[in-house]
Amino acid sequence: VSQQRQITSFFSPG
Amino acid sequence: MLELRLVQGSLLKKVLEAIKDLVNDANFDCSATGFSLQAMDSSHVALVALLLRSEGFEHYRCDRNLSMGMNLNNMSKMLKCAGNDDIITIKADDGSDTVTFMFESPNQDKIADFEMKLMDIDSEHLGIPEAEYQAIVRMPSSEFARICKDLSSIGDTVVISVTKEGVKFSTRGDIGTANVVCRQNTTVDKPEEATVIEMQEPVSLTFALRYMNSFTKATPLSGTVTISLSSDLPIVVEYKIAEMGYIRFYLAPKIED
Repeated sequence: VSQQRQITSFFSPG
Repeated sequence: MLELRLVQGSLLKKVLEAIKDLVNDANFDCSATGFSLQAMDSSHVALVALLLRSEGFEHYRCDRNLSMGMNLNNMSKMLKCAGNDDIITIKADDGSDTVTFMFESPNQDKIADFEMKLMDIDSEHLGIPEAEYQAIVRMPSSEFARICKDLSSIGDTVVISVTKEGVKFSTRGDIGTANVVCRQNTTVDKPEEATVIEMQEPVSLTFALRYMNSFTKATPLSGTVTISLSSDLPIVVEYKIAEMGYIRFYLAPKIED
């Protein structure tokens, strides 16, 4: 089973 | 005061068609650099970054930086009323809660203006760091779209692997499996028909095909697409917009639990 990661776990606000 | 005149109005129509299904509402930012947008889909799995540089407009007036919140579905409805050959001008007054799209036919015999309500959108701007990618693949955009469409009839996810053999797109589903390998090919009649693979080291990542297929709605904007891959980074699927800028889609990978 693979889990979808989110963009926000790679790029931070700023 | 903002006034942006785009002779090739069809570009803006195509941009909206490329992003309106991925993102519902977004802030368009206008500055001396150009007309830009950064937005995530509602599940924060994909991000789109658009830049239309100021130099690409016939007339570009932006007195101060302005952020305009728009519902992309409504914007698309308005832009669909512009002819493909029309010149499109985007106008807004400082502090106004509306934006006006003006459409001029090429021989100036028809001029239409559509005023759209703006909206307040609370969105955070993400910093996208410069990255060295392990592999960069440039290929015909129509070929990439075809592969994503074909594979999505078999499975829900695609494994994209780059090795020195080429780039492989693989999927599996209830009915079976599929693999498509594209090798580097630069012996073509036109440069946009080439497949060029720059690999620093082999890389293999898994992505949801639903998003990939959504990105391929940008295919009419460019004959080629550039795909950048690195382990533990979102994939970048970039369509260059001739002489104006780009539309880049970022998609977070799926990982094994």
